Amino acid sequence: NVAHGLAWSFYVGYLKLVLPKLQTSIESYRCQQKNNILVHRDSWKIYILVPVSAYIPDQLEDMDQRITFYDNLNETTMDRAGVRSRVYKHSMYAVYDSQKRPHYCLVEYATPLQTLFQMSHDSSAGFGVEDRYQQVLVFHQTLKNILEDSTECRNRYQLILLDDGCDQAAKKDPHFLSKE
Amino acid sequence: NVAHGLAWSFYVGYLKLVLPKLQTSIESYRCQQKNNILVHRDSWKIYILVPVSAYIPDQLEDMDQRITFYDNLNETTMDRAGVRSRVYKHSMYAVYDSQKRPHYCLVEYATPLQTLFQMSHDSSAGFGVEDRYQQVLVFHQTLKNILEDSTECRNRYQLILLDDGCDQAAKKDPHFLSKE
Ligand SMILES: Nc1nc(=O)c2ncn([C@@H]3O[C@@H]4COP(=O)(O)O[C@H]5[C@@H](O)[C@H](n6cnc7c(N)ncnc76)O[C@@H]5COP(=O)(O)O[C@@H]3[C@@H]4O)c2[nH]1
Repeated sequence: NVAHGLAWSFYVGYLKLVLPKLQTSIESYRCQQKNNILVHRDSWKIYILVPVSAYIPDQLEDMDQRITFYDNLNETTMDRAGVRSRVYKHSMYAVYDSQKRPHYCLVEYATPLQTLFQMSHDSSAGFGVEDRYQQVLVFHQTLKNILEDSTECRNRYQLILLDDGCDQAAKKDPHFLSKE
Repeated sequence: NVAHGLAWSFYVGYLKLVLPKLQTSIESYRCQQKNNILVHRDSWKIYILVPVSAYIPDQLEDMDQRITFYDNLNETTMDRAGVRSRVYKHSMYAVYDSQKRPHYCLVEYATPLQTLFQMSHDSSAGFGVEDRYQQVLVFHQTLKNILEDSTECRNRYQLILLDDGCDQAAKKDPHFLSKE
């Protein structure tokens, strides 16, 4: 079951490693920058976007003009599987609400969905477009269950299932985020 | 099928992106360093270790004293799924042969196997230790097939299936590499 394994990979190889360090990264960033970004602790989490289309652009701005890149948090490095000092970082975005006020938050797409998308377009993968929608839901549910059982990741993430075709989904996201 | 998805993920999300850039990274490294490392073009590839135990240490030296970290190639960065300038890098190692001569090469473990290993130890993953050996072989075969069909990755990798329990497998690897 492809989506099941990809959800585990996303947790084991990434979220389990980076979410426990998130608070420290944010505190050291705020200490250096001395700005009004990420003031409230309830925004100290990564918003993880899970679009049901599995279509993952590499730049968030491509999906919505109300969201713009602001800055990266400081990098953390770890020795991983023979790669010395492999780098992990998160990007912060300004999300503009209907009154054009910016709300700052850490957002990224669930990268493993790019694998589902590409597999559904490669006949040798044995995985079709009709399987893909179902697999995105399996990915979301599996990841949700793993994270809810993970004490070290508590309160450091928010999974957002974008339940629509690409265009409408992106419009929902700033709306959702700007409510925070 | 978990291993099938992880092999596709390793290709789509990593090897397909980094292997085509490998020659350029090595050329620019050699240009800056002006040393005798990676002189021969047939060593311009990543040796990807696939241990059947799926046990992946984060440092290669933990598995064998005849291999030591030498340097990292220059980093490459790419915007990926909302993470701006995500960093990719490879590590170079000195592998000492029976006459204690160093042979330099790019080596890393197949990172997705860490997911297989951890899943087999977490009862909620629905995946046991007895499945794991079979899944490593599926991973290796699937990845082999994908890479053989990939023109952009040709000659830039060598898959090494370490066909034994951890200790003996690691001793085979320098032996293999030191023959190159
Ligand atoms: N050796 C190595 N060096 C790398 O830089 C690298 N980047 C990815 N991979 C492996 O390729 C495959 C595809 O990667 P993808 O990004 O789709 O999924 C990744 C991605 O969704 C997330 N992740 C891991 N590292 C990062 C990171 N630095 N930034 C954001 N997300 C990350 O967690 C998943 C699993 O990661 P790994 O378990 O390390 O192995 C991956 C995976 O098997 C790498 N392998």
